[in-house]
Amino acid sequence: PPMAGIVNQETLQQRLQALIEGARESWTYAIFWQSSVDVSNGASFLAWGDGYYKGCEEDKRKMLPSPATSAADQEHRKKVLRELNSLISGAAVAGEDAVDEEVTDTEWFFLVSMTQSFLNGAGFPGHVLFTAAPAWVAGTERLAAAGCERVRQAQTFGIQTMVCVPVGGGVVEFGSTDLIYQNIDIVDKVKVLFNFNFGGGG
Amino acid sequence: DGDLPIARKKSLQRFLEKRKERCRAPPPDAG
Repeated sequence: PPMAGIVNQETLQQRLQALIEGARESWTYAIFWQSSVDVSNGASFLAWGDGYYKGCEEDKRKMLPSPATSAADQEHRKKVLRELNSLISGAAVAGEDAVDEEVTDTEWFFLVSMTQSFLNGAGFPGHVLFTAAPAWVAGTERLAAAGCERVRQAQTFGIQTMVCVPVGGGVVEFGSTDLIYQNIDIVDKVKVLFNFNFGGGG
Repeated sequence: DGDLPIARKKSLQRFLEKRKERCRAPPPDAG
């Protein structure tokens, strides 16, 4: 199993934000999948460590209903968000917590991601953990034809580019609704930002 | 919410708060 390190949770969010906000390209989100070991069977897996959601142009036009999402889908998404709001605030949903704005596809994909985990070798992040090599998928057709369910799912929510990079203590994933071709700069930036994951962190 | 892992809860909390702020902000073409 990968070296189980103590990931510096404190600076994780800032590093994810620095990765996305400091990039030349327009990335929609970034997630740190944290490596763990299932004590019951010794299997190593990846689970949600933290995430940074920047959003995209679609979020800014959110007053206009997205043609792809049915009214029923939207109602379901809003209901889930209301429940999450009350779960977090620990109180019944007040006016301020009501969810009126449309929940965009990429917001929904980011939320759904929080519920996911991947066995070593399984799924896009699990595959990258296993191979210990970065993976870059760009283009709607490529995402739609990918062998990983998570990549195909991302495409249905409007993601056109998905990248996973193995780092100390897990895998960093980031994606965009834009078509962004592979470039080494951002992969190197991930390694700089995240490979001091253990202990102090950078 | 006791069984919501802390990492997910923190991320969810941050996401929901940022979303509220974004939704309060005037639309980009509000001039």
